[in-house]
Amino acid sequence: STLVRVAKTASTLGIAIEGGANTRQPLPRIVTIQRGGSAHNCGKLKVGQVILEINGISMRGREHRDAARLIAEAFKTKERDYVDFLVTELNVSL
Amino acid sequence: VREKRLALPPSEITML
Repeated sequence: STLVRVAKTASTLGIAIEGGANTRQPLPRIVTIQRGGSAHNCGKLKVGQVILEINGISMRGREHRDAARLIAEAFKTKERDYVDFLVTELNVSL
Repeated sequence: VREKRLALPPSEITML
């Protein structure tokens, strides 16, 4: 796994995620990276990567909406000007 | 394991 620090350089994070607990894709996976978003500007996140942790918080066992809300809140918060993604290239199945 | 997984519903997609 790889720790990727995404700086909040744009108004949007700019990724689309698929997956979550009780679905075919047990952990959230990046399916789109939007041009001009913070993730695209960072250049280290890739389509297909599976998100294991956000700011040290595990995505394991979280339903899709819970995981999406957590990522959105991590990007919205003013406490930090970055979001830490722990990602892996492997399709981690539980 | 694969059959069990395929029996699960596909996930929705959220843009962030």
